[in-house]
Amino acid sequence: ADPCHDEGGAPRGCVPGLVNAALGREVLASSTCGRPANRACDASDPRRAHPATLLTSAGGTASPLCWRSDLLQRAPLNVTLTVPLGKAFELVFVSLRFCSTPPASAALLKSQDHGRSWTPLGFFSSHCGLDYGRLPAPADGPAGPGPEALCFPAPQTHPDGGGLLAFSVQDGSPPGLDLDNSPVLQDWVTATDIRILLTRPAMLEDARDDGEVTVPYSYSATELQVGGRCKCNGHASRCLLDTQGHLTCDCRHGTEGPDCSRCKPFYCDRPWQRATAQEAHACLACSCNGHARRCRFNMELYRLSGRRSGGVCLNCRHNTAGRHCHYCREGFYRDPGRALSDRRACRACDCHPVGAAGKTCNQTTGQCPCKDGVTGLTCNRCAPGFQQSRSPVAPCVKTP
Amino acid sequence: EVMPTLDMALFDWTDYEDLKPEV
Repeated sequence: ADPCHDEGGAPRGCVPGLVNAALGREVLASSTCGRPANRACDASDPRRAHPATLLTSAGGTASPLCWRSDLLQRAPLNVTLTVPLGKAFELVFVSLRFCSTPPASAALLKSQDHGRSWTPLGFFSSHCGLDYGRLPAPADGPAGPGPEALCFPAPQTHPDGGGLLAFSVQDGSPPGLDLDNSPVLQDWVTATDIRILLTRPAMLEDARDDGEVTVPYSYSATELQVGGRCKCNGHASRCLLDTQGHLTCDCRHGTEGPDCSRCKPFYCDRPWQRATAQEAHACLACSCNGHARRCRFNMELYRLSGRRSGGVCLNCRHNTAGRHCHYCREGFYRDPGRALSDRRACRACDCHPVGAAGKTCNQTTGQCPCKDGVTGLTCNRCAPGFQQSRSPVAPCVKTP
Repeated sequence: EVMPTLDMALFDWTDYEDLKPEV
């Protein structure tokens, strides 16, 4: 079964499955223990190392191996974890499991431009005003019409000493928004990279006034999950690695690009649109009767057609012309015995150089314009009652 | 009645050299 087409072959909206987009991705940690080595951590010894790769490797959960930051003794106490997802994903949730006491404050950010700029998705703190200058998140979601980064309580410490930072995209979005029909929600859930800022250790409550932590502290975590769907705008049901090893949508519906966010070159009979559950909005191939390989979209023609067709064929071949290569170019006429899509659908007029008054024939009948007294499709004979003269200007004269 | 095709050899191009088609 093809998720992107129904049983009759008609296109329908399709989306890749929900995956952990962070799985197997490299995590960039601003601080990792073991360089230089100490009693608890040695980056050069695999048995005693705690690299950031442990955050996104598919390790067992019974006895997790944990990433660990360097010991933090004085400000700044920030540690950043960054996960490039490789391409745009539509987020559903983000979670990070801590192996030791979770931080007292953290921020979750996303990038939509592969790390060039960042916007917050949420904050986590028991002192939202102090840490982030924000009010605690209202119980019923954001007050505004669109999604926004709210400040949620800091992760609780579990009985085993760890904790879980968990964020769902619904947490920052007002109820009732529908992904298919809400561009702001589509923007809100789209991310190419995820960044978690661990900004205040839980023990900072004990810190001295100069910012020095009384007990050396390190963040420790495992299992960073970024739940989401590869973003294909409703035009693919899966993402694959391309020849360069980049994750990219397996685009259908005449679309292309890493996110299926544009129409393929010949599929520009109407503007690109994201597919919805109700409508596939497939890109349509231009109608060029097989005589052109390229076309361009013309918005004016699209509007004039009642938003049905805006494609204009380029470089019509086989002596055809017109927006759809649907008629013959000057000097050629339609051969009624051949289909319009036939390479030889247009025949040369072949107007007689003396008998015809011009080189352009009727594009439908092939009739050349004949001089007085001349007849025939190509004007190559004198009409009945006329005979050939010696003058090329008046080749046929009345028979005396 | 089917008339014969125009015979190019019969035309006198003396005064119309510039109109003479290339063969």
